[in-house]
Amino acid sequence: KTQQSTLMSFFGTP
Amino acid sequence: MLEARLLQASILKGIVESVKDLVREANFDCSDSGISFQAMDESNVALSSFLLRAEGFETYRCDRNLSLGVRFSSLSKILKCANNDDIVVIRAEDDADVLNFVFESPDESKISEYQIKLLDIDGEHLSIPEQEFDCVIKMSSSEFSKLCRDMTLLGQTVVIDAAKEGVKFSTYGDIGAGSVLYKHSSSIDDSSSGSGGKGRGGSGGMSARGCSIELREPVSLELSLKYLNNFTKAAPLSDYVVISASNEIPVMVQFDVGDIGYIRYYLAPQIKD
Repeated sequence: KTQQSTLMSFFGTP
Repeated sequence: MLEARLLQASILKGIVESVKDLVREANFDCSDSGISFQAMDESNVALSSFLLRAEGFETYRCDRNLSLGVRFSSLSKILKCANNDDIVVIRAEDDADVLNFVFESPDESKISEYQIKLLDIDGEHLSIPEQEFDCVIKMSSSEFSKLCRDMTLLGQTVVIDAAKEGVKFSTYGDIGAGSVLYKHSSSIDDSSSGSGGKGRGGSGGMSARGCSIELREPVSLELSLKYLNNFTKAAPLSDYVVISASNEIPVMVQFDVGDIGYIRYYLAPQIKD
């Protein structure tokens, strides 16, 4: 079973 | 001020159509190098971006950097008024609260003018690290559209398994399971064979169902089909799509738009609970 991750956990906000 | 003249309205129409279901509103960042945009969908799962280089326009002038807040549904409505082969002139004064569009028929017999109101949008730019991907897959964009459509008939996510032999897309759901394997085809990877002449990134020689795979490491990644299907709305803009992936990081899906630029999407992967 998998769940959707979000981009925030990979890309930072400057 | 900004004044940009684009020979084919279809390019702008296509870009807006391929983003408007993912992003409600965003800033268009205009500089002397071109017009760019980056925004996430509301659930922060997918990021859409595009670049239109200044050199790709017939004429382009941008005196100082402008950030134009645009609602995509409004832009889409205005662009529906343009014919595909119209010439489009985009114009904005410095500190203006409207964006002006002029559509000229190719024979100059009809000139339409429209404007949309601009919005104040707090732009939140994500910083995306420059990265080398372990796997780069290039295939025809129409084949990619069909693949995503077909997978969606069965499941909600697709697993991409890229290995030396080829790349396998697989899915499963209530009614069953399915998979499609593309073997690496050299027909679109002949840039090193000395044939020369063809520009880099061209689609020359790519067969309709061919798929080229550059692989440094095997990659296995599970992705939401809902978003991938949204990305395929950019397929009419480009003959081919490039999917760049590494394990456990967002995938990058890019459609080159002629010589003018690209539309690029990032999609966060499915991760194990």
